[in-house]
Amino acid sequence: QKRFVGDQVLRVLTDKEEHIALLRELEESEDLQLDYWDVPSKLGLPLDVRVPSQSLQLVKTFLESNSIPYTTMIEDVQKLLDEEKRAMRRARKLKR
Amino acid sequence: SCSWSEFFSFYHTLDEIYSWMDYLVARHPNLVSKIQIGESYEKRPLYVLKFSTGKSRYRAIWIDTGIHSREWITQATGVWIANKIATEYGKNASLTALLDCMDIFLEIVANPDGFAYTHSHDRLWRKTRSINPGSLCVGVDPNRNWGVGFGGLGASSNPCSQTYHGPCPFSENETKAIANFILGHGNVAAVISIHSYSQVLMYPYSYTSQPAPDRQELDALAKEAVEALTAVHGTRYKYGNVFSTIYPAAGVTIDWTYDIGVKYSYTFELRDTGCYGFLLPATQIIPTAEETWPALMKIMEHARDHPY
Repeated sequence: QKRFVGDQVLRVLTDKEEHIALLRELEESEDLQLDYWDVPSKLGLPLDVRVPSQSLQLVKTFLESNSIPYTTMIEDVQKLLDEEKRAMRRARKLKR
Repeated sequence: SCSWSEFFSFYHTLDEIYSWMDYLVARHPNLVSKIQIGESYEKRPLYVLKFSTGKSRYRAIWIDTGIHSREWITQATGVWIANKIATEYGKNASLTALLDCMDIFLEIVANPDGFAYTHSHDRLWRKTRSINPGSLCVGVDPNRNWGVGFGGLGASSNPCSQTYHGPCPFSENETKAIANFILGHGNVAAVISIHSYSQVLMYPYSYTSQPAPDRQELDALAKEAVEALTAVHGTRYKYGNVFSTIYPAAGVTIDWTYDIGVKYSYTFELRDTGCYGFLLPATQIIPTAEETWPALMKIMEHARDHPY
């Protein structure tokens, strides 16, 4: 199964039209393999992006150099998935 | 040995959900039946639970969950809702009155290939699993594949995009089966397509900024439904048309259903509460389902009481 170790989900706050344009530009960069959990379209709506670990530094630098505010919503995607798997295993034991 | 509250508070695989559907039918044979409306690209059955008290063809409500496979809270909520409908009939006066004159069709796993793939290969898979000729990228966004405004704003022509609209409208078995079913039924009064995670309740349109002709009524009902939802656990929702509330999106379910005449066409985006996105912990399944239920009931009751 695909692993997401070190991947983060960044919550990007768009308060200027130019931010949206920049985020669309970023989305086009296929090398970064970003997974936009929403479409960058409206001012004031937070935009969550899953960033693979190998692209994190580039993306964060891009956001900071363009003064686009963001927070880290999920520190490590794989940790949440591991917990989810553990919960499903517990459920199976209960079912048996 | 597992109590039902425990069962509903965990995420389950496709096989487990399909088995549970058989169990529900067996427990409530006079109310619930399972019908197959087609098969997925990878030949999995597309099952719908039919809740019906009548022999004749009543007006109907269609509900689907999980057309985007990674939104696990929606399939889990679908399971809870199915159980709620089955167990509340005869106890809840409003639901009983509803089922005495309408049928409810519930498709819990609207994208079974994608859902199975989220369990076996990639937890964050969103699309269908159809092969795109000429591209290494797999899958079509089944919520951009409907025959309205196809290929317009908010849909991508790039097969590698998460919002790829597909080669033509209804290219995907998963969307075509629903469309065929609704058209074939001919008496569907409400369609509720359930997604996650932005906490909004929306109505048409998505592909145009033009207001839907029934905008005022749809908006007032959305407000009422959201108030009922928030009253349960205090979860905050927005509501409005898709175009202005979140983003333009062409080729989506509820625009198509609205344009073929299903006036009460709504789409939910259930929880996140701002921390987990698609990775909502299983502890939030029951609260999410509990708060969604009264909002669903508001829409279903309105459809029952306002035939058109």
